[in-house]
Amino acid sequence: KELFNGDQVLRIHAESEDHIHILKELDEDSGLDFWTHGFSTERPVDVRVPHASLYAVKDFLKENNIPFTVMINNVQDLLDEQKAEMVSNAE
Amino acid sequence: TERNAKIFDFAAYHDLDTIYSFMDTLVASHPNLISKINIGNSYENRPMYALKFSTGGENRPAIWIDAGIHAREWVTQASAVWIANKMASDYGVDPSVTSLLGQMDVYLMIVTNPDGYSFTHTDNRMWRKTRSVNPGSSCRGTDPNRNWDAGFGGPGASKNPCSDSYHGPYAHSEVEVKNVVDLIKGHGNFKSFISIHSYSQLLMYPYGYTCTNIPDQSELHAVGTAAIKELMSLYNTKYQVGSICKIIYQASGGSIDWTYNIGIKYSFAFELRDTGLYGFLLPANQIIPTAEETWLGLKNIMEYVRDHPY
Repeated sequence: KELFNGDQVLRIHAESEDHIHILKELDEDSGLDFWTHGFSTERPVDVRVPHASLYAVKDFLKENNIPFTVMINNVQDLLDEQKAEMVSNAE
Repeated sequence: TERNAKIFDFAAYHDLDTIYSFMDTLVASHPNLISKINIGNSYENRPMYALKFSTGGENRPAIWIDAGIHAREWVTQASAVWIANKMASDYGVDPSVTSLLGQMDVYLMIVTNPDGYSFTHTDNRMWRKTRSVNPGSSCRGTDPNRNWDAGFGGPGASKNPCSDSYHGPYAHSEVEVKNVVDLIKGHGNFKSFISIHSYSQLLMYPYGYTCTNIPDQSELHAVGTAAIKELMSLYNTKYQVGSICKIIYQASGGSIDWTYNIGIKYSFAFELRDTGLYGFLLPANQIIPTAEETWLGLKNIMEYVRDHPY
């Protein structure tokens, strides 16, 4: 079973075309899990970042002054909650 | 096992077997309205079922609705379960639904990617694709919404089998896609094709593979705008309307581009809610509100399709 301990989902808010250009370096094949797609200044993009890449990605965003928030602090915690809820519902 | 549709827990996520047994229960409760069509099997040989809502006639004009083509978008399969029950119980009660089903058939596919959905329950909750083996790669699966013969292999899809948006070796390579394609082409009288995804609160129409406007852009935009007005009236969940390419990004090989190109004018894709901070992990207590608001938007589109034969 795939576990996601320490993975976080970051909500990235591109504010300029420069930001969009820079973010395209974070492309799909870099092991990041894009939950929503399409970098734009209108809508944020949500990305699940594996724990191992978390600091590098956050540093990258900070270095480029690209605002982001932590949408989900620990993906596994939420998964565990969902699983527990399913088990109790089934009972 | 849930004994009948009345006591089924719609406010919970269920595994594939439970959803499939719910389908049998619903068919058994409405034998003159609903039948379960096996449109073929998945890559791992699971049956693929569509619920056909029909009050008779031969090859009537029809509406297709699918959910869960991306396995991890659990609120879509769960909403489709609730919508199936709603449509069944509203027939004969709600004049609009009764009129719709008096003239048209509705095909509702609750789990369009059964292998992927099963895998999200057993191995990887974040799985999105099919589970087909990619020769020469250790990575499995193709993005079933990049595998349709519409701008196939173009921008917004990856040629890397390890990518979540891998388009597959060729158009319709995925048996899950081919099964739907064959049903749609074999039937030949679908007037609307609606694919339900999550999340972003969007109602989209073609194209995704190009940002060129479709010939029917203004009509579909108006239909979408009216539909989200109905949807938003319930819980004020904010939606946007637009073409896939303009509202999200250029994404080739998508289902509604293919259906539009073969002449199914009223082709739409929903991206259901997360209005908060859960993404694909939307809590189960939001299933019913999501399904209720989605039903209002869907019903509005289906009424328009009913009243605008072509």
